[in-house]
Amino acid sequence: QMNFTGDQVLRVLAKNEKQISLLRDLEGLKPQKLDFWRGPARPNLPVDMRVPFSELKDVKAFLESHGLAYSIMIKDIQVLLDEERAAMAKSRR
Amino acid sequence: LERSTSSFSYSSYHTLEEIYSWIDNLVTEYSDIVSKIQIGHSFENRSILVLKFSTGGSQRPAIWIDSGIHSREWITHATGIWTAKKIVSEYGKDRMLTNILNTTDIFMEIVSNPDGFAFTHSMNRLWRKNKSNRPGVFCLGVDLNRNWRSGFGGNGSNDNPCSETYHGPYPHSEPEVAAIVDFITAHGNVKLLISIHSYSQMLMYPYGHSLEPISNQEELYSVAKDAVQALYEVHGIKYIYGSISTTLYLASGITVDWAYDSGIKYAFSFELRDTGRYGFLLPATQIIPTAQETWVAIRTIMEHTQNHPY
Repeated sequence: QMNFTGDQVLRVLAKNEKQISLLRDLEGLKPQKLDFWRGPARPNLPVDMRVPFSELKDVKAFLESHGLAYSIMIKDIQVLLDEERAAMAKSRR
Repeated sequence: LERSTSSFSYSSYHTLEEIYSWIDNLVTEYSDIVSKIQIGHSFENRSILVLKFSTGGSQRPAIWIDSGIHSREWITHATGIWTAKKIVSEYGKDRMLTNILNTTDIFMEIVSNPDGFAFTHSMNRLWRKNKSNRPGVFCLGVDLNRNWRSGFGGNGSNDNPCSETYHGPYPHSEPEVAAIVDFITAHGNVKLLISIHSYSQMLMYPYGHSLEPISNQEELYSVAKDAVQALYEVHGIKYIYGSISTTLYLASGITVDWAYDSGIKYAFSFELRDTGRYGFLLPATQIIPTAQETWVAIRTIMEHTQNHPY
């Protein structure tokens, strides 16, 4: 099983088309690193991206330097995955 | 493995083997109304199974519902399973559903991407695509919702095999997509297609590959509005609705665009829950409420389709 310890999902609220375009640029800057769960669409829709632990510092710096407001939707993906597995095992028992 | 559909837990997530075993149990227990059809094999040679709900007749108009085309969207398979059980349980009780099944067949493909789904259990919970690979191509998988002919390769899809929205080498190149295309084309009388995705609470209709409104825009908008309102009344979950390209973003080579271009006027795509906390990792405790609200929306759309034959 791939392990996602420390990976986070950031929820970004882009204010305008310019910020949406910045997020698309970010995807290009980090090929195969960022995993958009909700891709950049339009200003009134949140953008969710899974950021590997190793990329968190860079990505957060990018967002902050461009005034992109974000929150941490999932603080550690592996914690939720472990809970999901435990729930399946419990149900099976 | 569970030996009956009543001991099966509808409020937890299941493996591919458990789901396929449940399908066999469902067909055995409700053989008067549901049967199983194998419409093809996946890239890794897994069976691609479709449930057929029918009370007889031949060449009846039909409704197609698929879930799980993006494998990490586990809530969609779980909702499909609950919905299938609901259909067999409600036939004979729910007057509207009974009327539909007395004149219409319902086809449900619960695991539309079996290889990807198995992979989310074995190696990578966050896998989205199928598992195809081609000589000389380093990355695995095609996005099965970018591989359909309509608008293939256009905006909102990617020609990079390592991208999550890679559209594949050519339209319908993927066996999982080709199986559905062949089945629906051969059937020739599908009147409604619903493709279930997650997440972000949206109900959408064509087009994704173009901003041009479809000719039935007003009607589908109105149906979506009614369905979303009915869904909201169940658990208070708010959806937005509209065409894919105006509600979300341009996305080319997608199921509902192909369906609409193939003459299936009623073509809808759901994006189920999350409400902003769990994304694809929606806790199993939300499976049944999600399925309940989704069923009411699907029922609303089916009723409109039934009342507006074409």
